[in-house]
Amino acid sequence: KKQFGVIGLGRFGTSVARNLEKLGYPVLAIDNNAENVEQVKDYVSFADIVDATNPEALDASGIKNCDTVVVAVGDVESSILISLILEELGVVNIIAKAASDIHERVLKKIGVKEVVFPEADMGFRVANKLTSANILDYIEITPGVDLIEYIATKKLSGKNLKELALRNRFGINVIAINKGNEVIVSPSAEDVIEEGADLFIVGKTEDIYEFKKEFE
Amino acid sequence: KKQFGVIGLGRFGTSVARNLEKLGYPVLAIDNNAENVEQVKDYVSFADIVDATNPEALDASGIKNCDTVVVAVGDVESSILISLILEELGVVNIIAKAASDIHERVLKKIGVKEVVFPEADMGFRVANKLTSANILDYIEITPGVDLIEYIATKKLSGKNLKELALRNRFGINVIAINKGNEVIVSPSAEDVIEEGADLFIVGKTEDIYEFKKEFE
Ligand SMILES: Nc1ncnc2c1ncn2[C@@H]1O[C@H](COP(=O)(O)OP(=O)(O)OP(=O)(O)O)[C@@H](O)[C@H]1O
Ligand SMILES: Nc1ncnc2c1ncn2[C@@H]1O[C@H](COP(=O)(O)OP(=O)(O)OP(=O)(O)O)[C@@H](O)[C@H]1O
Repeated sequence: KKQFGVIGLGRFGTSVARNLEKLGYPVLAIDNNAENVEQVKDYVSFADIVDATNPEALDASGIKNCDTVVVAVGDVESSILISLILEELGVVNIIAKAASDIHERVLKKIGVKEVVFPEADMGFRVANKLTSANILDYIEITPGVDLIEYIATKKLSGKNLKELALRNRFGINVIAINKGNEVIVSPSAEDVIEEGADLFIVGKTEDIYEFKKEFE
Repeated sequence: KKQFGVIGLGRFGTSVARNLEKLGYPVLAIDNNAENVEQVKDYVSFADIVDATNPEALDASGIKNCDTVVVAVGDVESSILISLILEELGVVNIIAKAASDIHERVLKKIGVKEVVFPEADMGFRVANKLTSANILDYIEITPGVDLIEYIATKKLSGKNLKELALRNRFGINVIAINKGNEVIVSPSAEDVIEEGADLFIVGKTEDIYEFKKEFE
């Protein structure tokens, strides 16, 4: 079985460690703060108080036996230093969170495979949700293609997907409908939309924009 | 035009404020730390140094003229106090970030409309990405229904969507294919899948699990 390491047990690191264990994978969780280790030790396979910016201490922790290590430390300098030490210990798969574009660029230069921005991602989603009356959620799934959760307006109500022809008219795809009591995944052409139903719609950013304008 | 308030200009609050302005909506950005206000003031309509836990100071800031206010303060006690003051000032639409379930429960009791967990959300996504070789991203779009970005394996290669009949066999829907040079949204039945292509697949959690098992 693959083993994972998580360094930094703040909100993000703790969530990664606990979710990995829930999925059945053993985790070595490290933090330089005893209290944070204490809070996590009952949910992970191994937990250890280590200052990860100290190369000997990190080496002695056994982190290099992990296939993948997540660096979840907020302080930019520490995060960069820890990623560098991991690279020198021979850890191939390193994922790190970053607080800015410049932080990401340095991490990538060191050899970090993937960089995530938990706060910026959520900031984008919240701003898009707030500025459109009918949008409950707005997720960029790949650059230029978005998934929105859209509350069906009166203009959409009482028609089925065939009549609405959203794919032909706008290039967008209704991939699921939440009718309150049940969620229909891959709705068929005959499925009728009621006002207030939750529609999950995927499309190119500009196509979603046209759709919103038409039915708002 | 709707006006928005953002209290707390850390990574999350700054991202919300800047994205709202990019979408064309004026923002009043508040923080008790002058440096954080300084960093944001060129990107927002209004910026002010205010201790938001002080009711008179918050009232004088003009935040109650905002239709929606986002509370992006990390300290749990401050976040709760600020949300309470906003509620008493008559702000109806309050969105707040939370660090734990208990924090969320208190905010909801006070009247906060929506609570987000930037770090926990990303923790879930990263853990799911890391534990499946072919999954590049894993987003829960609504409880029980997920969207995954999946690298097409050899077993899927050379066949079109009609032949694969993924909808009939597993109840899942390929909603987009990224072939590297272009992204096809709402692929047709004749679209052929090549090994290594990025597939965006939506389905119920258990159906995605069955699909992964079959094609891994
Ligand atoms: N040198 C280090 N070695 C090990 N752990 C560290 C080190 N420096 C910081 N940490 C730990 O990393 C964790 C996350 O850091 P911090 O709280 O500063 O960031 P954050 O970005 O606010 O975290 P989050 O948003 O995930 O809650 C903390 O638990 C902290 O104790
Ligand atoms: N009473 C207050 N009034 C106004 N702003 C405040 C108050 N208390 C804290 N803040 C600001 O809220 C912002 C976010 O708080 P903090 O950095 O503690 O949380 P965080 O969860 O680590 O943030 P993020 O993850 O978004 O970077 C900071 O810029 C801080 O100055």
